[in-house]
Amino acid sequence: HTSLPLVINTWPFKNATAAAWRALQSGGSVLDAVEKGCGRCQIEQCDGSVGYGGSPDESGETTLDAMIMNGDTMEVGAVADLRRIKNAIGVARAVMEHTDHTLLVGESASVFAENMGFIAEDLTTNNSVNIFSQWLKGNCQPNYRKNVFPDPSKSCGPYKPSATLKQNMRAQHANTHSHD
Amino acid sequence: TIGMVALDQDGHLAAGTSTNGLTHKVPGRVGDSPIVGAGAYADSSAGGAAATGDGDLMMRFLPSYLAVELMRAGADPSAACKTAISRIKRHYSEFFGAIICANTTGHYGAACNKVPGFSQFHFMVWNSESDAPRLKSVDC
Repeated sequence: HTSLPLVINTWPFKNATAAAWRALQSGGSVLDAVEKGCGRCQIEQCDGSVGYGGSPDESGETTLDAMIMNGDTMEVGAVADLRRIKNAIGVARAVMEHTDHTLLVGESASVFAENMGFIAEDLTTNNSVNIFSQWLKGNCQPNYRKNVFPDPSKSCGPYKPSATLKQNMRAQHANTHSHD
Repeated sequence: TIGMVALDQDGHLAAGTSTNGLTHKVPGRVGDSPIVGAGAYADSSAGGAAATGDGDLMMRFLPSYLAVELMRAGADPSAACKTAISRIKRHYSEFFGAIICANTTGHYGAACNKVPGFSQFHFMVWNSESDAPRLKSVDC
């Protein structure tokens, strides 16, 4: 396994691997390769866990997290809970190249992105709306709430903290279809 | 979630991630993907790694950083990946997660935590040994 260059990525996202490889072959940097590779998955919504229209939160909204790291300079750019901007990895690179920060989050990160020229658009799709409405119909199961009432294992919120804190076994929700 | 590490002919290395996170998360929740050292880490003098899975748990252990530091200390990428996973498994035996690792000479490896329904982790590799991306898998 010593034959450079190398592109390796999680999950069988083949088109992302190819996009990164092509970026290297056409003279791009390794940063270009990572941006193109991850960016391909954002466009293709790889297995629903990357990009717009997937993994809606409790209010039905899709939010994006991304980071990019330069192994030569240890420069990093990252965004979290990014709203209304599809190209999260592109915004992460803009954080690295146009600020001295590392991580920008939430609504303000989206404002930064728009200032940097990224287009604001709705990240919901019929698919994410359908996932959300099915979840509401199923009494909001599964969810990530605990020690609140009403009983989160049986009903939707809004929730209030319960006076007693129980140390239950941690619910296991992440799986091959819902992960970071 | 996609996590990626790229290494060119001259040894320049970069890593990155992109994700829309866990489904039905509490609004405002951020996973491990954008956290340096958790979702991914890159150091051209040691290697790169990227993790995927239950970010709420994995971010607490900085698995990508750990894997790179183990490779800096001489561990091969597979061993580095396995150690990063086992560190988390020690505390959360049923956690869902996997990691990919690559060192500065283009060696690579992966590891995952075996839980019901997840006994093999698939990842993609492209290097100069082939003229197309290759699907790889590792048993958890």
